[in-house]
Amino acid sequence: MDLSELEKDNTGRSRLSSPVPAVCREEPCVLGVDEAGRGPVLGPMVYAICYCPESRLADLEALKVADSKTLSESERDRLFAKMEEDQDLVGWALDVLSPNLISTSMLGRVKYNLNSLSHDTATGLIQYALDQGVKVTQVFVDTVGLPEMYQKRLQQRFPEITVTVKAKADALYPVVSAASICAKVARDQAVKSWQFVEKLQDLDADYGSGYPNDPKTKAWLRRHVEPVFGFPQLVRFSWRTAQAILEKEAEGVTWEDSATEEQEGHRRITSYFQSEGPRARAPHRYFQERGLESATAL
Amino acid sequence: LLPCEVLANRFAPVGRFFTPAI
Amino acid sequence: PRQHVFLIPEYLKDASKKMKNGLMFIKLVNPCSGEGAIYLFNMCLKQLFEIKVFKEKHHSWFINESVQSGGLLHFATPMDPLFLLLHYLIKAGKEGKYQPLDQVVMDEVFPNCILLLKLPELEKLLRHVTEEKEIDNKKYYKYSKEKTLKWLEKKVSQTVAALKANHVNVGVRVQSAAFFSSDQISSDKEEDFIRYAHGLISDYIPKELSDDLSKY
Repeated sequence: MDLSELEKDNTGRSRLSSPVPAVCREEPCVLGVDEAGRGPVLGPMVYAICYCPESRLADLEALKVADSKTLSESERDRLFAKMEEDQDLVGWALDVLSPNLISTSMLGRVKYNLNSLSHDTATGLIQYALDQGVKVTQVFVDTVGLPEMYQKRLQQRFPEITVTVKAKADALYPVVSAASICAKVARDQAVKSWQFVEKLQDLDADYGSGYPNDPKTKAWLRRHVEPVFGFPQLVRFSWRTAQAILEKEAEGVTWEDSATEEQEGHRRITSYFQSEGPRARAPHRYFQERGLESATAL
Repeated sequence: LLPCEVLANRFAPVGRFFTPAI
Repeated sequence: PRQHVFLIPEYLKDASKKMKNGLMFIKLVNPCSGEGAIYLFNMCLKQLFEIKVFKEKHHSWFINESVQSGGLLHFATPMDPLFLLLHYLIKAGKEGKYQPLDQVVMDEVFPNCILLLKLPELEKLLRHVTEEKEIDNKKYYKYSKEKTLKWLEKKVSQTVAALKANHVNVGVRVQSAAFFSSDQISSDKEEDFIRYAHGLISDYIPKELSDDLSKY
């Protein structure tokens, strides 16, 4: 899989896709959606779609794209290669959401949580397939959050398509499992070949699976925490695991809108009337309008 | 000039981590 | 160590190279409030600078490979030292007699005020605000309110000219200086400029003198 675009800039989101098999523009197609890397505290989260003509579902099944969770990394790579070979059987597309995009979405002033990010990304990929002219008639999605609400939203968005949102959809529908394989192959490769924008001296890529409970991952996080900058951008700052380490190891930071501002005790109403002794004359408005005051200490 | 207050006066690997951008 | 970020005139840079302690931060009196304030003294050219600080919450600096909390930005601007000398002359003037300068410019709270005695052309400066007498080749000075008001009036006129030249918004509405249309200036009356300039100068003189100047 060519992730060179991602390696150029891994701080946003990047989209990769296969050519659209001609047959998918003529025949009704089934499309599966799944994601990889939802849980880890580091690395990107990858959303993938895979679509193939209804008439060829048996061939896809024959590829043995069983429940991708049961496949090893090398088996996934082999299967992905076969799907790439069989260009007139399946098409795929994926969105790589960088850890930086995830963190800045979740920690932004206006919170954009992971479920919304996931739903919007899945919707965007389905729309992408339609824009490419794929004749999608059915969509199967592995659920994120409440299946009913998610199903309802997708069905409203794509009224002419039959949408099925189900937990464990990757074990039930081969086209979802194929999407899951695409997503996992992309994520594994992105993590393995991660280009650190931070010129880390003692770079070691020994961060394990990236899951919060993986001791290797936890050790790596502790080794690479920087008191002022936190972590390299491989890490999802919005994850509890990361925040816990920052709270312990990193310097405090205050922002204009940081919560402490609100918590500050409200002054007693009487304090507004008590004169605070001879009030020093305020600086002339020329200075006040420019936020300038005399320096009384260095 | 940062839009936040880092409550410390200390060494910081600015060159490594901070890539100014508009 | 704490680090400070300063905006200072370019020519001061070599002052600190030319001689050790070429530039000194000293605490002197704020002639308006009587409290202490930080000044910068250029020992080479014997020039005084006032220090203003831009202070806004939730800022910090990256300075090379370090972070500095606070994010304060200091400005050093040349200041007429006569405002500081005036503070001492007015104080001494209350005794109503002529005195040698080194007995006037003394301050146990801000001992560095004696640096003011090193200023070039001091006598010329003092003539703006004092009557002087010479006895046995020694000069004695007494504060003169009339001369001072005349001197301050010149300051106000210079400031009015500078306000116009710099399109400073002196309109009575307190607005951020950033939002105003240039035709606003023409509508600002001469009186607004004089009032504004008087207010600005009054940041550098005692309240009582500010009131006298206002009447004057």
